[in-house]
Amino acid sequence: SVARRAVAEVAQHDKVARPVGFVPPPPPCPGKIRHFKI
Amino acid sequence: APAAPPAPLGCDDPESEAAAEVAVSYINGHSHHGYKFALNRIDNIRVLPQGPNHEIIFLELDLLETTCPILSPTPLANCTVRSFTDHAVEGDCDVKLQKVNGQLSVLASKCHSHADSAEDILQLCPDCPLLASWNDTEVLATVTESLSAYNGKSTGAYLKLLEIGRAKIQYHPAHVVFVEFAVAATNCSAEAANVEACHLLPDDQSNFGFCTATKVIRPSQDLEVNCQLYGHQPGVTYSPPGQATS
Repeated sequence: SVARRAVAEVAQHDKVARPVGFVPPPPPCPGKIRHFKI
Repeated sequence: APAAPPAPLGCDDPESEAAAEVAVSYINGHSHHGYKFALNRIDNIRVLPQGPNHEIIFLELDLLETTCPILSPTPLANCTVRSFTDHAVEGDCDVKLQKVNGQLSVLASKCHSHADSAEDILQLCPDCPLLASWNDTEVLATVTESLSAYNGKSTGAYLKLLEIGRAKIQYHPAHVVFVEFAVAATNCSAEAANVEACHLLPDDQSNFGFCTATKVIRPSQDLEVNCQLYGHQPGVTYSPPGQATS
């Protein structure tokens, strides 16, 4: 439930602050998959 | 006012990738079995500042098995990651590094490896051979027969088995056993009569090698063996007379 609340807060804050055309930055982790995911 | 703490490192940041490269090099350098592993993804990174120019870095890495045996002199950058349908093996590693004055070094690492599920592979490729156990009867028989066939035809040193790296068995449309195994040269010639008395030569990369063999059991019997000896010796290919060449 802690995780769920944190996500909701970020989403709400993001919704208020986001200007038109804003692209949210990619999550810092995990990183990109170089080959394929098992 | 105190300076704001630096933004946390992202997994794809150049600093994270540099740390991961050092970690993967350390992991491969300290492994003596199986194959070299390549970085697939940085799962997580945490940095704990310790003081001026000193950090402790915790990395969680997702690695994939390559086709390069661990004893192979081929640099990791030139190694091919095994495909998904080759029944890929993944390595999950936790690595602790330190960065002192910009210099990275590994303090500790812990890895676990596991193969992809057979069900996932069969969904994509119903006839693909699947990884078999090292102590499977057919696998052991194929390795023994292959090495014996190679030694019986070779004019070089008598080779002894170091370890079986991989084995796969396919049942349809043909019954085929694929094996890969590491070998080492002994002080005997391949024609030696009493091979029990043969001893491995001192550790030197040129005394190691790697063999792949394919044994078709059904519909017809066939055996193909390829061995490559590292170091100064060129690659050697062997197939029993009257059977497939490569």
